[in-house]
Amino acid sequence: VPLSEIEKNEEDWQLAQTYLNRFYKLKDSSAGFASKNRNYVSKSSLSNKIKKMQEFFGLEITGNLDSATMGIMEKPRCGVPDVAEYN
Amino acid sequence: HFPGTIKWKKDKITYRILNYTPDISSTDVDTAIWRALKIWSDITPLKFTRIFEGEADIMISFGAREHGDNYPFDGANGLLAHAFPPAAGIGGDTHFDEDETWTMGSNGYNLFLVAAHEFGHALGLAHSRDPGALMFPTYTFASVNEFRLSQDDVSGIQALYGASNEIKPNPRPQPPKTPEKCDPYLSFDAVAGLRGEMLFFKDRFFWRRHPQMPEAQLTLINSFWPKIPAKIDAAYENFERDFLVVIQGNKYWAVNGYDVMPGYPKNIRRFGIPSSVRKIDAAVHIRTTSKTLFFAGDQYWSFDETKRAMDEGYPHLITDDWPGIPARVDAAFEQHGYIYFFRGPAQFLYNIREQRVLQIDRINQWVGC
Repeated sequence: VPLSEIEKNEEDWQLAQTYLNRFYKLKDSSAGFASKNRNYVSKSSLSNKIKKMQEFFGLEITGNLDSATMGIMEKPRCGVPDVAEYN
Repeated sequence: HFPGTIKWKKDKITYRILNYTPDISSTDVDTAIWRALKIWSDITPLKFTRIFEGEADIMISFGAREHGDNYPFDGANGLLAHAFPPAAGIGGDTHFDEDETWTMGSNGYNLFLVAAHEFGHALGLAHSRDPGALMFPTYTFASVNEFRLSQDDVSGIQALYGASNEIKPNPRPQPPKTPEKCDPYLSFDAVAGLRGEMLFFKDRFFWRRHPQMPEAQLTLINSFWPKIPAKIDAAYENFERDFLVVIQGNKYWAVNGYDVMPGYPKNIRRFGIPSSVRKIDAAVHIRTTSKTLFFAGDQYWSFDETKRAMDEGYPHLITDDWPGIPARVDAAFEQHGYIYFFRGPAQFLYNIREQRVLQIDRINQWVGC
């Protein structure tokens, strides 16, 4: 999504990042990425995880934080990840 | 399943309830846990035994925030519970978020429903993509007495442990199926617009479709509107008053966004429909005339929303007034001067002004197939 969109919805951004981090293993190759802001997550990584979540829930696969995607993220749910390797 | 198809290497599984929630009595917690395990033992060779001390395979507890497993809960709502896949130690253990309001009914999170889901994980099931499955990640209330595992749940657990080896006196009813968008025999129970989107109702579900999106999202009706029936007969959008009317049996509900409006359900007799009509098959609101048409059997009624009264001389036979439309219909909606009538797998595109059917298509295209 265009950065300005995300900045406009800072709260959505936070919720999405927490959600994707917990259920779609957000920390991946970009974790080794040297960046000033420890919380920095590459846009492409976020967009890919949003697509993974949209695909899981049968939503339109856009990679954007649209209302249907946010609607699912706001629903009460189980804490077990939807996609993850289990050790 | 989890990667590696993790499962218990035995059929006799022990469980232990370590503590209780103050929200409901300990007896109710015992009952909810027992029933939640039973839905899985009923359809597999698994046997669950409760123990009261020592290490059980499934250790059950209530805890808030950080509760000792490095997977903290998050306060009320959001995360409700979690469980670990089958393994020694923490494997199989099931934790419920104490910051939730636990209930045996619908005024809070129903402990039986959440426990049944979590025990699916404790037995080796991961999350399902089937919105009608118990193992779908998000919570939707369903009446506990009517609860049934979906075919997806049954297939998943029996792939791990096989089917129950007991001969049951009364064979179990078939698990409910989740509608398939490409099913050539698909039919709709109801169709309506809602604030620019389209809703296609089928059994406990509806497809939600945004005009610009080719895909349609399948969702449980009660996941959106917990207080209306799980399955409906007809629906229409009262565009002027910005609400969706859903009809089931001889009752109707007015829904504004996510909320069922106060004072509903009401009886369809209020529209002037005779009490002999037990079920409405389809309803459609025509904006240009502000009329709402109700179809039941081979007849239909016309209700004038402006006068708030049934038009004189109804019912009429459908075939008398709608040339080319079947004698009975499943669903209907109006858009840009056309009425789309649905009957079985076919839809009939009817031009109101020209008073004739222009086109007949299959209905699957509406839901992305």
